[in-house]
Amino acid sequence: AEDTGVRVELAEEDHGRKSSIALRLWVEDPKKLKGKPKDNGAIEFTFDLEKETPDDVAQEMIDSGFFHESDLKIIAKSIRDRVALIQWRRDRIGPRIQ
Amino acid sequence: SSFTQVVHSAGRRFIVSPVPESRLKEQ
Repeated sequence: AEDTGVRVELAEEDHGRKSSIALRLWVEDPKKLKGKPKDNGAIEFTFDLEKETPDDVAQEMIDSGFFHESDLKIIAKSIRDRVALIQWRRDRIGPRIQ
Repeated sequence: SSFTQVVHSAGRRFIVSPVPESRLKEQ
């Protein structure tokens, strides 16, 4: 995945069984964003792999004032790339504890 | 504590905490 300057990581161990997981997002390189982020903290949130889309979360982060509207795409892409990796890993490994 | 919580109108909670220095790229 291309480096967007925004880092999204798992905020908890993923055992591959729950549809919702905790993720943590923070801006590693603010110069890559169009707008100025509200602060440089890490934002932790829960994401439902089955029911939600990265764009939903990105829009809610903008509504909540964390990022500027013009950064919607880059925030959504950063979340999408991490979610794709989690899904790929789950498809390969499956639920670890049967 | 240095954690702040923001709840979006759709109900999602965002918990903001400081990023460990080690994780921030050199500015």
